[in-house]
Amino acid sequence: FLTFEGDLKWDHMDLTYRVINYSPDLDRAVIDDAFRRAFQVWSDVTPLTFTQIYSGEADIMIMFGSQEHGDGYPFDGKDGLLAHAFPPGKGIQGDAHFDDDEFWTLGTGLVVKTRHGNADGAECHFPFIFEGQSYSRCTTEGRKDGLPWCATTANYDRDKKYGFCPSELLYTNGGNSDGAPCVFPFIFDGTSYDTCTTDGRSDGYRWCATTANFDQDKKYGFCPNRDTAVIGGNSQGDPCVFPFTFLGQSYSSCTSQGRQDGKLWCATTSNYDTDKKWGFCPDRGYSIFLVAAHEFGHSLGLDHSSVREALMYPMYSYIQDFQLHPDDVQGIQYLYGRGSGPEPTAPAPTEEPQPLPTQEPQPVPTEEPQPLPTEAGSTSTTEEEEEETLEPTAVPIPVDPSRDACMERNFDAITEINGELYFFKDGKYWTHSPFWKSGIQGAFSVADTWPGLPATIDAVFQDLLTKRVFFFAGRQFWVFSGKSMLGPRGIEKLGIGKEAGRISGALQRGRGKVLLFSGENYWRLDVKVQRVDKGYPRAIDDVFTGVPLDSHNVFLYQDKYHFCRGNFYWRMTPRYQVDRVGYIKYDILQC
Amino acid sequence: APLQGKPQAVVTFPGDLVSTLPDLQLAERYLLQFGYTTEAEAKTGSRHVSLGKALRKMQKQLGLEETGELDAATLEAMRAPRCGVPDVGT
Repeated sequence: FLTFEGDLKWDHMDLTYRVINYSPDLDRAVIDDAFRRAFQVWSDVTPLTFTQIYSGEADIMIMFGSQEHGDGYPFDGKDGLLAHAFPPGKGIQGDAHFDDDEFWTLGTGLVVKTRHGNADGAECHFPFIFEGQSYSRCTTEGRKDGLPWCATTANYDRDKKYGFCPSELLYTNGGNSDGAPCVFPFIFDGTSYDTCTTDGRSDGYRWCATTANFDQDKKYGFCPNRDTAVIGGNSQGDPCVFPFTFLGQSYSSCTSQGRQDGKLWCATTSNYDTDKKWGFCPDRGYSIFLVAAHEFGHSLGLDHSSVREALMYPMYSYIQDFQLHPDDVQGIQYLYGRGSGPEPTAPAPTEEPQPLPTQEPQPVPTEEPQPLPTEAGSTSTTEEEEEETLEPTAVPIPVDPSRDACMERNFDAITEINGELYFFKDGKYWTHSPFWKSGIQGAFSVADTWPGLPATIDAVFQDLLTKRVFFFAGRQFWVFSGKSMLGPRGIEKLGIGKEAGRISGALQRGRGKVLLFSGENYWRLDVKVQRVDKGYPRAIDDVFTGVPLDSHNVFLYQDKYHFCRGNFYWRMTPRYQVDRVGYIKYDILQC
Repeated sequence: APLQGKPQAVVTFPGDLVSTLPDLQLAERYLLQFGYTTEAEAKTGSRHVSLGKALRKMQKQLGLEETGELDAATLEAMRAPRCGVPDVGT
């Protein structure tokens, strides 16, 4: 190892650092985490401590810059010089600068931008609340099967070795079972879809399907192949980060695309390798963690080492499972002595965060739509749970065609059943299909179609996997499955406490979950086990910001969330953005 | 490297052009930039001798075979991405 002339070093151990600016290549949280880990490399083997400050003058000021960036030592564009730093001292001494013309990654060497998501590629939908904590980006990321993923510190499951998104916010990227993403909206069998409603896994791929394109036999959904989109990337499925420079040419989109081993890829005209038959992204991306750990070695007083495997060797090479070399340890301890840490017999293994995703995580249980536990087989029937077998009902006949849905105010409940909208009011209901130009049908009698229900109901929803229809009135609920009814039962059986006087609406979510709304709170119901999940209720305003908190109806329609109050509805996208406010009558009923 | 007086004007070429610089020019620039030779040395001694001496110094520092020649391994090392702090001197 080498120190600088005069063994320059800091005269105190508790050092501060400040990140002046960030590279756009990675999330700030990821860069902060990388710098934190890079300092930890040195604090693990010395008495040094490092504290990040966010204003004022720190011992070590860190910045990204390109070409001449203010210190008289210009960078040189892409590649070549990656970064530099100054030995300990006042002012610019100790500072570290990174060339922002480089592509900074977490360093698998592949130019791969990590999509927010979890270890098996399912997109997390940010911001999301996880155990009461709100997250707006991932903090840990890695790769599994060549696919990038990320997790937040909270949702990383060390046992399973992968992160996961809270299921109520699981935003599965639209696609089919071999990973080809659907391009939304797409029309399938005359129905327009703009998100997926059912999702699961097959052969290790995440997929999602709409109610219509889910193939029970094949057990997967599929997109009309004309609409299959191609994600920018290469034949290993690593997405290219656009724009990228290849052989001096800048590209901002792919021009050729195809599939290899079932994976999607795209290539530019020039990075398409006709022999190999695939395109590729420039394979350079520099590990911000490794380069920072090296530069911080300079900031602490180490010069370059001639040991090739040492961190302080001047040339960059990507090191998987990084460990500080004895040469580095001896150098830094020569300057600052050993910390209270264990005597590093072998160099203290200070590695990248544990390789999160490389082990195959337990396959997320494929949630093929399973029929609900059939109560029909259940023997214990209390008077509450008696089961009536109903005569199959014919197509309902309007009992009061003169009663005009357009004249009604404040429907008792609104929901989508089998692709049609149902409007309930005082024991009557109307239907409206977005596709058949037949307009509004009805009024029909609720008692004719669903005998045993009270005249006034508060909420209805159809479980998308099993097609069962759940009705709520007061603190009771009924479950209709085709021709058979179960109930009434108390909603406390679902685990909903006394604070809920009535259910005002429901939103179906992926994986057999349904959000039930009451007052300013909501619960997440696991339909299969018919219990609400732990950690609920939660405040509507935490996630569904911008909609009325006292909505009279809440329902999912054409894969968007609708919150109704009075004559108006607020429509919200699966990304929790209100994208429309309008009149229920004109926009939804199309009066 | 610690700032002492006015920083010498470091001649830098865009990193992605490095790959197309004539080898000798690339080598001279690299050896100057990372402290293996100085402007004075480069001017006084005969070009070949001073270059050979500086190359040997660089090959030793970077753990390469010390041939004193601008061989392939040395050229590859000169083109590899690296830290901007000089290897030798202040």
